Amino acid sequence: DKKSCPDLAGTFEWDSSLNDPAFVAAPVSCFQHAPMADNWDNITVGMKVEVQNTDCDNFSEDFPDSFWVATVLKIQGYKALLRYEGFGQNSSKDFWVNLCSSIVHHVGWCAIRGRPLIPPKTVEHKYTDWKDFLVKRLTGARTLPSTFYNKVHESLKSRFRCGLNVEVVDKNRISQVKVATIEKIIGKRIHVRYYETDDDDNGFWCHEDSSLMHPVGWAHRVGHEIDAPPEYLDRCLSGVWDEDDATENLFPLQMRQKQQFNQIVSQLATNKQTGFVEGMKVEAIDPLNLSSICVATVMKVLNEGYLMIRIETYDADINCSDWFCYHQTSACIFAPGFCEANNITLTPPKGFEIGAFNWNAYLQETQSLAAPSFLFKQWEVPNHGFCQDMHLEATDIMDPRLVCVATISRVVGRLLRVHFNGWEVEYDQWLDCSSPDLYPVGWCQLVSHKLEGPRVISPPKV
Amino acid sequence: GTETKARKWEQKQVQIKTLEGEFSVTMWASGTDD
Repeated sequence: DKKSCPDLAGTFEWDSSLNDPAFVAAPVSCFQHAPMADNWDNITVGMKVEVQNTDCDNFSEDFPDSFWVATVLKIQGYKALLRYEGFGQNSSKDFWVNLCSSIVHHVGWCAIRGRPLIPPKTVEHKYTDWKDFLVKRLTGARTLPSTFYNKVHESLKSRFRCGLNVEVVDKNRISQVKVATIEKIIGKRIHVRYYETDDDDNGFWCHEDSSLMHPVGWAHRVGHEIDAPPEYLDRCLSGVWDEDDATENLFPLQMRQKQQFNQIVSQLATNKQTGFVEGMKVEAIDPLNLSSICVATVMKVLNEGYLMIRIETYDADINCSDWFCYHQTSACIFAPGFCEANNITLTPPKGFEIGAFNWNAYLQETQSLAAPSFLFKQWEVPNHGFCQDMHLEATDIMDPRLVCVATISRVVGRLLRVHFNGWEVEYDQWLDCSSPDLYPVGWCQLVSHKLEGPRVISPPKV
Repeated sequence: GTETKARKWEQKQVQIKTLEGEFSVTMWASGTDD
């Protein structure tokens, strides 16, 4: 409710865009981490629902007493275009609604609560007895399961709670993680406050499935740099955790990643192959400029398949503060030649002109090895369902408290180029199709997160 | 096909209440009720 939640003031509403016949939102089932993604294939056009009847005398959102049956005409993300039963071909009162909102229910919901369905004013005189009409319209039709709203509620719950300690990439030094405490959770997006920071530091936001957040003890185990208080480091050594420490069981994706890594290690051993080694060259998404895929070097191989990567676009930092940790199963690192093979502009190392860079010459010149392509995840392309020009809501990774309206501008296998509406292409982001920073249209409204609208450039003042 | 529908969707008797009275209709609801 925007009235009771000041954080939602100015949030963008999709409704006017949804009426554009060319508008296509990415389907909810494409976003595996999104609420109801697993059940969304059962939500179909033609389905009947009971929904608030706003076509009545004295309707006010404060007294939403009247309900009527409506048909789902279109589905875009979580939003559905509904038409009240009895309107036939009359589209004058069609309206968009968030299907997961509390004003939409399965047919039968009102009767269970002893409330009669009230026909909309526009059509109330069309039939003298609505029973015959409704029997004809509803018999054999589909509706939502009676547990739909409970499922929505369940799927919105986070695994985490406020007060838990985690290790999160340090926004001021990306080569290290820093101990932080969860302060707020909105739609499974987690706001943390780093330990020992000024009051004016606004902390960091990431999704609970983000690869930027780790369980307690992670840095110690994999050999990653960490900034933490001495008593925390003692706990890492002893392995005895506080009740407020977020342990590995809360990170199922990272546990799965560990299993995948063990499988890769044994596969490599069977085939007498080696994995990633220091000095190998790769192509990697620049963590500080997600619109670029750059020439990069594996600077260090950590435990459990983690790699420290340096993007070569910048001058090398003497303190290694520009290194960044990617897991070797990450879909954000690629074998040399990936960009060329997919007609993507590769950002060359510092000192090279775009277009003048050649991998073979560079490997020779630097006397280094290209990481072999079988080590990368990029060849596994799931049937993700994303297509160019689909609309969605996406986190601005450079300011991750913001979720913005966006469009998929390119699909390369499992890799998506996400464009922020109204912004220059320099602000685009390459993201994997399974990124937890992408959400269906209507997600912000569902979880009460502000949605940033397209940038509107106002004309210069005369 | 029908077999898939039978597995994924189940028939339900759904109660409807209008100002004229109550009655029931047979509808399909997805198996997520389980």
